[in-house]
Amino acid sequence: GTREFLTFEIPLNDSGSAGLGVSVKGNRSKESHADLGIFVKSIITGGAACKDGRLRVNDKLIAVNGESLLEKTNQEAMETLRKSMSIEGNKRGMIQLIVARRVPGR
Amino acid sequence: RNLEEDGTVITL
Repeated sequence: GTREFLTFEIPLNDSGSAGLGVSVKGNRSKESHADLGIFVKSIITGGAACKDGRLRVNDKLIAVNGESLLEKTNQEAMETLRKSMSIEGNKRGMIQLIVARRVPGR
Repeated sequence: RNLEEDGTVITL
């Protein structure tokens, strides 16, 4: 299969303090324990991402509000996500996410 | 697959 990159601008305003309504997890290599990035673990029903409807479980988070997560460790990436949701996200009333999604081959 | 969760989960 191949991988496609998608950019979503998800409005936060209607969900107020509930944020994006998504839980994300860190994945790593079983053998080397090298960090392999942050992935969507679940999309909370009724949350902003659910209403927006485009995000999928297991999408890999590439960037948030224009800040790349790729060169970061999973922990640094989580911190970046937390920070962008709290201050920047709410100030802008929306969060911009770039995700990578595996597209199954024919 | 050679992938496992590293145990950290946060809600956004």
